[in-house]
Amino acid sequence: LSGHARVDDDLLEELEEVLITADLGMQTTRQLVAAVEERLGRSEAADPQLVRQVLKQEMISRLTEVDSPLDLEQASPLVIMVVGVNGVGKTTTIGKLARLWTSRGKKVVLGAGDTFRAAAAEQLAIWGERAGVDVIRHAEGADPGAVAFDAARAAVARKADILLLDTAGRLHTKANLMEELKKIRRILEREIPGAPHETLLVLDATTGQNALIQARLFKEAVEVNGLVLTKLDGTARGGIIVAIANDLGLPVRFVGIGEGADDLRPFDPEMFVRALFE
Amino acid sequence: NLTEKFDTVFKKLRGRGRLSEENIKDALREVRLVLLEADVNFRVVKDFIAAVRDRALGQDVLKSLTPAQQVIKIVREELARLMGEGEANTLDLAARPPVPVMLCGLQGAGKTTTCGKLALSLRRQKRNPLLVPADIYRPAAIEQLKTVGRQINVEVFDSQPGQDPVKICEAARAYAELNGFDTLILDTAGRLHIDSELMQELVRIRDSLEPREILFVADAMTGQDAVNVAESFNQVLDISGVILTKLDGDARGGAALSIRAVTGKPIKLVGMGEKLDALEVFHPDRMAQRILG
Ligand SMILES: Nc1nc2c(ncn2[C@@H]2O[C@H](COP(=O)(O)OP(=O)(O)OP(=O)(O)O)[C@@H](O)[C@H]2O)c(=O)[nH]1
Ligand SMILES: Nc1nc2c(ncn2[C@@H]2O[C@H](COP(=O)(O)OP(=O)(O)OP(=O)(O)O)[C@@H](O)[C@H]2O)c(=O)[nH]1
Ligand SMILES: [Mg+2]
Ligand SMILES: [Mg+2]
Repeated sequence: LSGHARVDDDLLEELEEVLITADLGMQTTRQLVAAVEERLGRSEAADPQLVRQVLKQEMISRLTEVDSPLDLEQASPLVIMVVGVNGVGKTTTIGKLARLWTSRGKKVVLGAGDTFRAAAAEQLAIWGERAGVDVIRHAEGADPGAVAFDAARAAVARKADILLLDTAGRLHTKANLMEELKKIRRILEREIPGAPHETLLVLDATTGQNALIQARLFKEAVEVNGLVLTKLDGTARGGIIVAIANDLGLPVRFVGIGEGADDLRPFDPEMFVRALFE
Repeated sequence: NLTEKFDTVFKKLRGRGRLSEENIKDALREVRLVLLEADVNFRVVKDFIAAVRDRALGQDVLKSLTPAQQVIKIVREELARLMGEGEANTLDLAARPPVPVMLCGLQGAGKTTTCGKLALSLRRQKRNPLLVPADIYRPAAIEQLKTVGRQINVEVFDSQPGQDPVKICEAARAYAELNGFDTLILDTAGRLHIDSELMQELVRIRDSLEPREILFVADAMTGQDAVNVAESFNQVLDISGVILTKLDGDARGGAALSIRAVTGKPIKLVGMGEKLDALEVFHPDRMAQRILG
């Protein structure tokens, strides 16, 4: 009769299904349910509506807790390195950010740091054209460190406000590729003290539990400080970012909601959680 | 891993004599957690556990001296069977040339790269493939396929961003007939399964080209959403098979089970790296092992 709340089994299974199919993962799901049980009294835990409401609030508060805005004025040029595994939307996201910040009157320069994948520099060049910004690029097969160096130099020389450096997609399990990323970071640091001021890890909303491992390993390698969650215009919910907020304290800066230059939104925890439950 | 978890579950039983149904259910609860952690879809896991439970509650397990091993064996066998063990999973190219092979899937899954891998593998089998860039939307997509073609010395049909993808494929077929290419590898743009206009574009390409193979390309790290995507692509196109990419990573690949469960179609090939020779035949038993961790 201690009044210890316990969500009833049927409701529990229903909530588990919602959270797990949203890719939160079992561990985070259990933590959230335990947190909800802690906050509710015995009789309250029997009210499905109330339980759901408290659960949403719990998720929103965890996301809000790690939320921190990206300060564009903290340095000039502000150097942003964009990293992530293959095909998640790094290059496209850079195109969108170039458009966003140019429309806000910022001078943006892009660095075509993917010198490995077929037509990667061409792809970024087209995005640069669309935003009306300079793109620093070398020939395919060139040293990505050299592109980083030139891009940093150019950003300073051209008095850019923001430098966005694209990098080749790479799996976090490939040690040599992660070393290459560290080298690129060191080159940026040497050229522009404090750079990169922001390291954005791009995650695909369709990815499951592996996104948590990606976040962990990229953070260990190159001090990721923000996330971009792409492809939220699909049916995947991207709930793994709740696990990432929980375990790694990383905030989502932006969400990608399509393939066009304007399909980018600042992250809104409330909207995100509401959409997850729909 | 699963063996350790089961040993923990069954260790409590040693000295208590016979195994009970409750013990088996505890073990199956562990299996459920393992599968969910591996990204197998929630409902697919439910169905799988129900299917395994009957065998697991059988006399040979309850009376066994090594019940943990028995349950694991059942789970592994069921999983491998579901993944398509014993099924033929080769590409069907038995048609009048040029045989069209169409690749489709979500954005970024690895279609363009896989088209290149396929072309190289077919060339090594003494076939004469033509790569067809039918993605007119993604910036430099056509250029990407052309670059890939140059790297492996396979011809790429010349298309332009303004053209209609169906017309591109039809023109490529005519070109292939005229010039003795025996296989057409159609690279299509990534698209959402909920984008009805773009899904209809795939239907039009399929209806006009009548591909021998319609291969759904899926990223091995896909999570719970795999069922929704695979089901839609299959319902709209009646895919002939699946290619799972980026298996060189450490994603457990539970999406493979979800995709199999919801489409019933064979997983034919797997992408094992970014290089164009990184394409392998799919092994159901190895996939089952990987999913179970
Ligand atoms: N629907 C949708 N598609 C997206 C979004 N962001 C990117 N894409 C698409 O995803 C695909 C891959 O995008 P890229 O920008 O090339 O991804 P990347 O991470 O740079 O890929 P690599 O450099 O090859 O590792 C493209 O087809 C993009 O149009 C998004 O928010 N929504
Ligand atoms: N590690 C690894 N990377 C792969 C594999 N297959 C493809 N990739 C990479 O995944 C990224 C996306 O590949 P693409 O071939 O551009 O994907 P796509 O499906 O054509 O993309 P869209 O046309 O934009 O839909 C590229 O960086 C590829 O090099 C694979 O098996 N392993
Ligand atoms: Mg890229
Ligand atoms: Mg492509």
